Amino acid sequence: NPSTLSLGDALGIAQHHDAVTGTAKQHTTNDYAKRLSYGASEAEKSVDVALSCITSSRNHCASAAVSFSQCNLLNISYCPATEKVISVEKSLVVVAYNPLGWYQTDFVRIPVNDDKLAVRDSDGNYIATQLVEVDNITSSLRRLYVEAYLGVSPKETPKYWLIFQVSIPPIGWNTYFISKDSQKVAHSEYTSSYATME
Amino acid sequence: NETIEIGPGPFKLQFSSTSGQLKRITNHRTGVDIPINQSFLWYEASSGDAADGQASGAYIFRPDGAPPVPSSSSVPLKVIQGPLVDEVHQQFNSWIYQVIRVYKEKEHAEIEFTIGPIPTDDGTGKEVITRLMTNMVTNSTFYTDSNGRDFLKRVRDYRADWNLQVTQPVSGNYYPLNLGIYSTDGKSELSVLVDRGVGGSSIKDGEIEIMLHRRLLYDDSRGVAEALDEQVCVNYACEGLTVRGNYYLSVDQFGSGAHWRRTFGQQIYSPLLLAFAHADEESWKSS
Repeated sequence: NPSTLSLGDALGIAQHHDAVTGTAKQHTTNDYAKRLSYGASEAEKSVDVALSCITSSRNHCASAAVSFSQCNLLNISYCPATEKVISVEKSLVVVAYNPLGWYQTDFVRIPVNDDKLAVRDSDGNYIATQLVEVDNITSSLRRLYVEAYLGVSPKETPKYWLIFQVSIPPIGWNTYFISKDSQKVAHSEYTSSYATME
Repeated sequence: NETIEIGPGPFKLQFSSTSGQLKRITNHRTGVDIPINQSFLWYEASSGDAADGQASGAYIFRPDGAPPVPSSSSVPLKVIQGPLVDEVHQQFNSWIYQVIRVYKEKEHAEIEFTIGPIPTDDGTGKEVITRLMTNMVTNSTFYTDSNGRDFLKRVRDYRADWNLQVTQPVSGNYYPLNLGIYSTDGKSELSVLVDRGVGGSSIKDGEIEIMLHRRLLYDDSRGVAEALDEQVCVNYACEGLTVRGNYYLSVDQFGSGAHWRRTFGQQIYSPLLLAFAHADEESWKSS
C-alpha cells in the first residue's frame, strides 16, 4: 500500500542546512531531489486512494471503482490525464480538494487538446469557461524538462489552457465534469470564450 | 491609445503600449491608485577584487558594485482578454518571459516568471531580480515575513540592536522571504507574496525587489567547492536551469493589507489539490 512515510523520510533529510539554503554539492542536491520525488509520488498515490474512498458511497475503499491521477507538471502544460481524448460518453472528472478551513473560489487551469469542451458542476449546471492558447515558451519548456526529468518524449503539445472557476467548501471537495460539448447552444447561462493574442 | 488596461473587475493594471511596461495599479473598490514600473535586472556577480577576494557564490551574495543591468527598456507584449481572466505576456529578452494575470473577482495580480537559461558566455555570473518601482515615500522602511510568520519592520542600513557598519549596500540589506514583502507610505500598501523562498529588499525608497534566479561561475570558498551552476541535460546536451514560478501583487489602503497577506499567503502554501479520472458521468453519480 502506498504511504506518506517515504515523503516524511525525504523531508526529514531535506532539513539539513545545505538542503534548505542550496549550499549542497550537486550530487547531494540530486539525491535530495530524487528522495523528495519518490516520496511525493508515493504520497500522491495515497491521496488518490483516499479520494477514491471519499468520492465513493461504498463502505470500503478496496471496491472504489475510479482511479485518480494528478499532474505535477501543470506549470509546463504536461498532464496526460487532461490531454487524453475526452468523448461524449466518458467525461474527464476533476475532483478539487480544499485543504484550508475556509470556503474557496479559485480558477482551475488545465491543458487540453480540444476547443469544444463543456464544464459542468456536480449539479449538472454548465459553467463559464475560457480557452487560452498555450504559448511557445511553455511548449519548449515542456519538451525539454519532460524528456530530461521523466525520460519520455511527450507527444504533441496541448493547444489550449481550459480555465474555469471552482467553489470548494472548507476542508472539502467538489466534482466537475468536462465533456465534449454537444449541446452548448441550448444553455444560455453558459458562456465559452476563446481569446486570441493581440 | 497609449495605455492598455487589463482586469475584469475593480482591480486594474495599466501598461504602456509604447514601452510594454507596467505603469499603474488601481483598485477601484478601495480607491488605491499607485503609479508603478516593473522590470527585470541582474546584478553581475563579483568574482573577487583586489580589496577583497570574496566571490559571489552559493553562500554569499556579493554583486560587483555596479548598478544592476536592466534586461530591456522596451518589452514586446501580447494581451489576452476574456470573461474569466485577462493576461499580458511580456518578453523581456530571449531568456526572461513573464505572464501577468488578473482573474475575475480577484483583487490581486498573479505574475508568472520564466527565467533562464541565464547566459554566462560573457564570463559573468548573474543574479536576476525583478524590481517594482513606485513614488511611495517609505522612509527607508519595509517589512518582510519572519520564516512565514509575522512581518517584521526592516530599516535600510540599520539594525535596532547594534551599530551596523554597512560594507555591502545591496546584500547587506537583503532579507529572506518565505511569505512576502511589503512597503507603505502611510496611505497605501504595496504587497508582494512569493511561492518559494527568495531574497528580497528595498534598496531605494518606493522600490521593492526580489531575487528570482542566479547562475554563477565561481565558488565562494565557504565549503561547497562548486559554482552555483546546475544544468539540465538531454542526450548529453546541457544548459543552465530555467526557473518558472509565481509572485503575487496587491495594493491596499494603509492598514488593510494584512488580511490578504495572511489568507492568500496560506492559499499559496496550500493550494487546491486537483485529481483527474475518466469516467462515465451517470455511473459516477450513481456511485
